[in-house]
Amino acid sequence: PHFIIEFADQNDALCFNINDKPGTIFNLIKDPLIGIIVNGQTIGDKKIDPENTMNTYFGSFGIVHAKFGIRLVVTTQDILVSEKGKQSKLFWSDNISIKGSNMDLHVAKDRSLTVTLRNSVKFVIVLHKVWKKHPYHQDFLGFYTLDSHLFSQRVHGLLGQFFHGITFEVSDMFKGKDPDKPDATMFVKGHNLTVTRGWQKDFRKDLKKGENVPCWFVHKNGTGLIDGEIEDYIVSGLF
Amino acid sequence: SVSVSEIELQNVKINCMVTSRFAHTVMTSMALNKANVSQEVFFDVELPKTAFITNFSMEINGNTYVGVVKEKEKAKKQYEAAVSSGKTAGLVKASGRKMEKFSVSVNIAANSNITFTLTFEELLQRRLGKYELMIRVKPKQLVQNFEIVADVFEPQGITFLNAHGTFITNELLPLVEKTVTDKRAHVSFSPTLDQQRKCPDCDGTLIDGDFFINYDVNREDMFGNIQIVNGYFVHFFAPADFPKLPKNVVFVIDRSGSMSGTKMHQTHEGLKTILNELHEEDHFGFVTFSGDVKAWKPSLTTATKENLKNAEAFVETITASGLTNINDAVLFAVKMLKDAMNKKTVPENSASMIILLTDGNPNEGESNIQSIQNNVKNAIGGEMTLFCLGFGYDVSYTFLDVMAKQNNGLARRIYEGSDAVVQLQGFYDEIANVLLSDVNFQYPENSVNSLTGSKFKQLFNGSEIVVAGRLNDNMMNDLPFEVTAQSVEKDLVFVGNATAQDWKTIFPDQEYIFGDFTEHLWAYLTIQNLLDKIEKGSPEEKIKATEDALELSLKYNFVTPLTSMVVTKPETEENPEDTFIADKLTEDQRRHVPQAAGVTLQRTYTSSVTNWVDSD
Repeated sequence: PHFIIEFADQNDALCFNINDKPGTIFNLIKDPLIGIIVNGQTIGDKKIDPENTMNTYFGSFGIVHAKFGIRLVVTTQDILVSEKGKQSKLFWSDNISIKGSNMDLHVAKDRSLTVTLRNSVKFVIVLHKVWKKHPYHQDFLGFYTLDSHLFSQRVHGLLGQFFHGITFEVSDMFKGKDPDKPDATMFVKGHNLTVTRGWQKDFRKDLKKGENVPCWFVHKNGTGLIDGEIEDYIVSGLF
Repeated sequence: SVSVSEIELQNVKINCMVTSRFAHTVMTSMALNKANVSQEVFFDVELPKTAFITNFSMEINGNTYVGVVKEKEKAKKQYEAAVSSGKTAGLVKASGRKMEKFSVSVNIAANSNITFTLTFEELLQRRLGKYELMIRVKPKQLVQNFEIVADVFEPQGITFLNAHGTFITNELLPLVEKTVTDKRAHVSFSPTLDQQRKCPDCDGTLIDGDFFINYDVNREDMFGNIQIVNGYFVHFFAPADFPKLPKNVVFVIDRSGSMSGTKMHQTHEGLKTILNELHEEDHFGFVTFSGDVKAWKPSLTTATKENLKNAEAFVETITASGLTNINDAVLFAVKMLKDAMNKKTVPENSASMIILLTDGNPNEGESNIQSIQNNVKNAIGGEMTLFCLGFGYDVSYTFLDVMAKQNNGLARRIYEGSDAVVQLQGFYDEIANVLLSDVNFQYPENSVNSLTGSKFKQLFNGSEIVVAGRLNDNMMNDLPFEVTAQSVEKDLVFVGNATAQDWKTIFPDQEYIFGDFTEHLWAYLTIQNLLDKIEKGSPEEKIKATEDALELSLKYNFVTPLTSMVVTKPETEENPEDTFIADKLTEDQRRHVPQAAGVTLQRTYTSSVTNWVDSD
């Protein structure tokens, strides 16, 4: 999957890819103080396109709000909601809004799920539907944090560690392998990294084409940008 | 080809994958510099003019240098300095009638090897009942491993497939292996080093010429074949077994001074052959022009044996001298055809056409090219088709091409040479037999968008109409359609509903053929349509068409007349930075381009963030 960290004020962004075996579950957000966990499990292509390498995507997300007793399992097929022991199932083919005391859900048919957890977080999960007969690709999900300012200072995870900002410095732009994508040196978290100017897509507004988001790409699974290594973020289950 | 002394050509592989007429060709050459000094290695490839380059790379000692497709103007600006200092050169050159040449050279160190890979794509056109894939091979020296491999996948089923080459001798013939099984075909040709030799003890190679694969597909359905793949569709329409429409044809022949000699002799011969192929139900006329305009007869004549004999005698009397008045000649021909239609001296369901043969630019009467195009377009008013034959190299081909396209026809260059008569006849064979006229394709407006051209003045025997588009919902697996056309006897309406096929079922043991070929086919056709529109549209249409064609060319990495492929060569002491450009040539122009400059940047950010994770 692609990870994008956007700095709206500066109109700039950082990005990196995380590649591992399909089926791996990564912790994206973990805030022990407010009791929120977001984990995502990857899927691969149906088969490998001979012209490309195996890509992985998020196929399901598990979201827990321990204090509210909320659990959500979002897959490309359906959305399982569990609140204080009560369970319900929503389908992507629904167009539905549910307002609860601690959580609001809105499913835009075959498009997105917006989740608002009272006084903590708001995020959107986007459904990327792929042609059923496509020989390689299958449906996958995207996760977008819309409001993260209420997370505690202890929030971590592949995304969570960036919620309270980071300091980085980009200098010495030089010609990279691709003439359209110059390289530069980035100083971040005490490391000097070679980064490449590129772009990734934000699919929230335009689900088909997406909008290009220019970003500084950090190579090798975000090494140097993320705390530790990707193995540190692998968990054994969605919850 | 890769050549130069002490360069060993180790590998040449040409791999073609054709899926539903869309051909994806990858040419790979690997060479080793066996010398103790660095040497320049040349990589020359001839590819069809109708193809778009999509990729080029050079791998030198494990480092890969990849070509990047950029907007032509942007690339030009960026590399302006280098152009002025003469550091760059065009990579693509015109090369003969059907091909253009991609050519790059690079300096490689002693005992190093290099691999060039060029990829291009094209939609094979059906002509006279067959598709033709042409591969030009000129390795210039013996190759350790030489291989041509082609795989053809046609969901409609293959009726026949032939593979042959201009260089294939009786000894090499058994090496052309061909397997055809219903929907797929595999062709390979892989001579050993010894089999490539011109003679047992010499280094000359027999492999020098063109390799052709010709084939056709089944046409069981009258309404054609529609393929739906991942939100895109393509409709192939070439119904068989329709009687030919009678035709009304006026030949407008240039007899200006420049046509004298061989050209006029070849025109005589060509016309006589063509006359022999007219049928009794056809009507025809001759208008000849230099500074003035003359008609053989004031009105159209039926193609009786006697009239044809008289016409042949007339053709012999056409002699060349004087200036060139294209405007009045074509308008005269239009009037002849219109008179015949108004007086109903020609059948109601018949195809009316003008075939203009000229070798020069208008210099008598109306000589402003745009005014002539406007006059002709207004006079024709969509009621007949104009075909233009440009004879030789001095002709203003673009003028003829635009004028023909504006009137639903097409232009062809006739190359001066001993086979000019054959070229004239070949062109006539392609267009002479009209099966259907006013062929219109309709799909539900709320289901499709970005449709390529869907209205065609005529369908020629042995050709094929291709329409492609995007589906509003890429989950769609069904598409209703309607095709209307006029045949000799009646108005036809084909109505149907196409369903997406399961490629895994059609080609079970095949990994999905090549990715999103239907989407590429749509993009290729759309760009071709837009390039036509740039030539013949109104100023507003031109601007929009240019923007759209550029966007698609960049998106699909096609080197079209609007884009350039920038190839950065490895740095050497002599050339610290060297960049080359591959352009798509238009008839009128060749472009030369650019070289880059560095920029430095320093920024520091500390900020709150919004972030996300997604995959595309």
